Amino acid sequence: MNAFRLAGDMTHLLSVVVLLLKIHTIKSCAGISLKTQELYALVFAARYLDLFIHFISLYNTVMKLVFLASSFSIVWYMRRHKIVRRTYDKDHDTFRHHFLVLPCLALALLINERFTFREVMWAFSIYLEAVAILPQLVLLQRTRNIDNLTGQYVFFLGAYRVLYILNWIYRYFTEPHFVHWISWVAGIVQTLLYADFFYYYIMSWKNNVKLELPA
Amino acid sequence: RSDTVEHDEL
Repeated sequence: MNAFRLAGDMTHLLSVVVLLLKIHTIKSCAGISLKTQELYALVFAARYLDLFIHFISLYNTVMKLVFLASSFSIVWYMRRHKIVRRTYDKDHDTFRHHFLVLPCLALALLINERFTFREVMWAFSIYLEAVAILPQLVLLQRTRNIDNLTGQYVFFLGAYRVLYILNWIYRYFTEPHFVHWISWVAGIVQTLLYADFFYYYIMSWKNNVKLELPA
Repeated sequence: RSDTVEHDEL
């Protein structure tokens, strides 16, 4: 495992920690899109089907379990926790996320590395992850006061994607047969979705003003 | 290529 990959996984983990900190400690999920969180839970459930079948490393297994447990518990908190769910900004979180699922599934049936159940589900999870941030970005645009933790959460998520691209570039030159078109194309699309957010995030940080996305 | 695709990333 190279340094980019490790740094990518760590920023991904950090984003989850930041979000759990907000939800668990501050008991607030204001500015967080439940739709995006539901999509992530589905992404991890579909991708980690091989968890108990195919062992890669202890690191891999533990990280998978962490992402599965955290994504489902975040959804639980936002839907069921009696204090947290009251802070959910339901009226602004209106993205029709169900309409993302079917096209991703159709695409996975058409474009996959191998036409098997697990490979189709893997491709599905990759496509769905690429667009899962959209409800969150839409909600951010509609949120007047984006708090620091929410901004940091999205920033770390985006940073994770950038680092994964650097990891692929590194692997492409160091590993002889490392070509995964599906994850590369989907990963680049996913990263580009953050470009606008990154611009405003860095500007707000540079100018020391509160983060706000233009509608 | 083998029968299983190696997905070693998260």
